[in-house]
Amino acid sequence: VVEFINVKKIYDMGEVKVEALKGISFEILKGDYVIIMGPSGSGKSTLLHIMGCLDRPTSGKVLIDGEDTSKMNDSKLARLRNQKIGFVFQSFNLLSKLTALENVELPMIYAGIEKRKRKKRAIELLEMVGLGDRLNHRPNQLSGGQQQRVAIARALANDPPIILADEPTGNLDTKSGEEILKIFKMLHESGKTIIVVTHDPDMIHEGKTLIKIKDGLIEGVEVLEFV
Amino acid sequence: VVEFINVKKIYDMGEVKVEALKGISFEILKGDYVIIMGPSGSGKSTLLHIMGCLDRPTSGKVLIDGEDTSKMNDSKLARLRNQKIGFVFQSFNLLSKLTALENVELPMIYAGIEKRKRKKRAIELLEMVGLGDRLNHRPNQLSGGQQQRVAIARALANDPPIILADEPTGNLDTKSGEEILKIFKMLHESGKTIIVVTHDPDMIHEGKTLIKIKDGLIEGVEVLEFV
Ligand SMILES: Nc1ncnc2c1ncn2[C@@H]1O[C@H](COP(=O)(O)OP(=O)(O)OP(=O)(O)O)[C@@H](O)[C@H]1O
Ligand SMILES: Nc1ncnc2c1ncn2[C@@H]1O[C@H](COP(=O)(O)OP(=O)(O)OP(=O)(O)O)[C@@H](O)[C@H]1O
Ligand SMILES: [Mg+2]
Ligand SMILES: [Mg+2]
Repeated sequence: VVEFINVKKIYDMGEVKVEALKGISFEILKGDYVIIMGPSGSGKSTLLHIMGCLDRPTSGKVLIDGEDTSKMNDSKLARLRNQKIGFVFQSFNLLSKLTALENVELPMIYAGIEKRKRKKRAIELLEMVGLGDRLNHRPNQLSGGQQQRVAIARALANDPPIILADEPTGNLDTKSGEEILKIFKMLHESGKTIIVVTHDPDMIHEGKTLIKIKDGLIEGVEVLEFV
Repeated sequence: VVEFINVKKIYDMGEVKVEALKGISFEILKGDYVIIMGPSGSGKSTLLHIMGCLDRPTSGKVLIDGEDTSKMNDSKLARLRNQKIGFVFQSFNLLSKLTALENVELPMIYAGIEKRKRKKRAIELLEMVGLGDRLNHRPNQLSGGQQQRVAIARALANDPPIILADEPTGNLDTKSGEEILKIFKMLHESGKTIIVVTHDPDMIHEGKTLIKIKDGLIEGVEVLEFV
């Protein structure tokens, strides 16, 4: 469902070039549950953003469901993102002028879902992540972990087949974090492809595949099913 | 060094009032290493912001080094913050137009430190957190964990006697997180008072005192020295 072929990402800062990804190749099969781990600064978020079509590689190919994303223009890419990919950002990226409810409704507005249906779904999603009593709070009226949970609810709004989550439990206590992992487990069992970047070693018990990143390169790929 | 006397914080949202802190009282002695834990949304960041004089309680008293903060005007409070308190924010709060180096220099500019001295110290602090090769990156050219480490370096800029850190390792891999804990340990052994809000249960091995918060109240205070 996701394939990278020798993907490189170079940030050109004038006198300095930062090689964030130095040639990444792998294939993720439909319905997998992939954990991506690696040191701070090793390229995980860069990788996930390119995978989620939020950024383009400097060179190399990215295939989503067999389609070459470099052949797509920006609007086709945006539609692909809106329909197929739910993205949880490491720094949440919520819109500060909108309430929690409105933030979760936003992807459904783009998908053309009618008002009553999307409001109902947004409420259900926020209740599922324990924020039923925070619907009308704006992001700066929410705790860090509450903002993170709004970002998770928003990623699930259009029931996308692929979920990309960048450190989704970093601001959550153990119990809230386990609630989120239960949700991901349930989504995975319903057939979705889950790809999570995390620093939490316990997540090794959740996933089926582990990809280890170091210095912009894949250090190893492991099967986790018998751990 | 820090004393709370029946501190309450109520957010008035018109038709709804959120009681983030419902009456918190405790004393932190000079040189302690306090860990604050509790569920997402329980009031930890609110508590830490009031402790760091970034916010005022709705009612109750806060004493820093015996001085009643409610008797101070905003400029006196700002000077107290700049000289005595280093604050690491849960969402970093870096200035997006400044480089990592300039962000770390900022508190020293307010303290009137001359240019050459503060630049030298900012470089040393960024090297200490492993960002010696990222001095001229702006926050959006840094990974999440790198931004977190710039926020930590900035909090230490004026060598403050009190360090307040709101989930300082949430975006760091285990190894980078341990580097930060080593720095905190060293600062503690040099006589500083360290107060860390964290969701990481391993931090229980670092601190001397544990304060557990739940629903805006203190659920328990434990001595950790024999764990
Ligand atoms: N400006 C505000 N207006 C209304 N409610 C607020 C505001 N700021 C915070 N809150 C609420 O106060 C409560 C405490 O928030 P706080 O940020 O202190 O939690 P926390 O313990 O730090 O949580 P986390 O672990 O998720 O960071 C939360 O339930 C939050 O929704
Ligand atoms: N816009 C940019 N310009 C220059 N360098 C960048 C830019 N964005 C990221 N980098 C660099 O690319 C590298 C990879 O960043 P990335 O955000 O992918 O790391 P990460 O693995 O997600 O780290 P973390 O675990 O800290 O979130 C980092 O060293 C970072 O400094
Ligand atoms: Mg990252
Ligand atoms: Mg918080």
